[in-house]
Amino acid sequence: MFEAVLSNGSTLKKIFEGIKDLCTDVNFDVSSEGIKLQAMDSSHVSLVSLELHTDVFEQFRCDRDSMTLGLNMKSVTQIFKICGNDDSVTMRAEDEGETLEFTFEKGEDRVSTFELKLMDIDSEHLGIPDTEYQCNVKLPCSEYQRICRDMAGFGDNMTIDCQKGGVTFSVDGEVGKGKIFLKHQPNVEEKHKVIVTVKEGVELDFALRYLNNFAKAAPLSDHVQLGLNSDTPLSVRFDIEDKATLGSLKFFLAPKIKE
Amino acid sequence: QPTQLTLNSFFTPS
Repeated sequence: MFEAVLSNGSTLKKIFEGIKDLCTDVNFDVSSEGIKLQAMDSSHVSLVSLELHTDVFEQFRCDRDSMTLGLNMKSVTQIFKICGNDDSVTMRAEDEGETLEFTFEKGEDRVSTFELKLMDIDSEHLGIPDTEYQCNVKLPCSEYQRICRDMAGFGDNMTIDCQKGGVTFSVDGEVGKGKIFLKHQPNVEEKHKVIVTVKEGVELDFALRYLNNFAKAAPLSDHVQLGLNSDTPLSVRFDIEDKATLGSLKFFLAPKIKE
Repeated sequence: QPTQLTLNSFFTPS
């Protein structure tokens, strides 16, 4: 049997909101260590990797070595509309069960339950190497969200140029060119901090459509962390409630290359 | 227009 209780149900709601537009069906891989999810978008350009450690849950039980629960994202996000912001969530599945039961509670006054039919999803699992990035940028989620939204008005691609001292986001579209520079700002109020760590400068192009999709996970934490290496996928990481010990929602995006 | 790469050229099936 699998049973997990999360007092802060909105965390799961935010996670599903963050990935629903990238993937239609996903597998929840449950083990005694927690919940993992890996899924690619249909065009194999981006990948979602979720890790929820048991520390994020008030109660966590998985009797088997592992369980795979296939979820349709549209249905899950529909179910989570039932979940109020202060509700706790309990997820429960029998060992050979065909459903995942969600219970949303606020105290004992209001209890809603929904049994979701599980799916058999054939998904390709990719090995993602542990990468040390040449450039790491930690910036407020609100800033990331704003940059991606504003830049999307001018073009399809955004160049991220990370150098010692700061990071430049630029777009070159039909109506003209624009750029936003964020200075390395370690000594300001926590919520405004921008930390740019550079071993070697990196400049890469990415599709704004995907970067904007990732921004939907912004409510999960205060800061987002970008990892860049030359000619490799970008990593966009949201730590759950800004605590890596609880887990993270990571996105990977393949770069675009100039002809 | 730059060419969009896919993740399959970076990550291998595990």
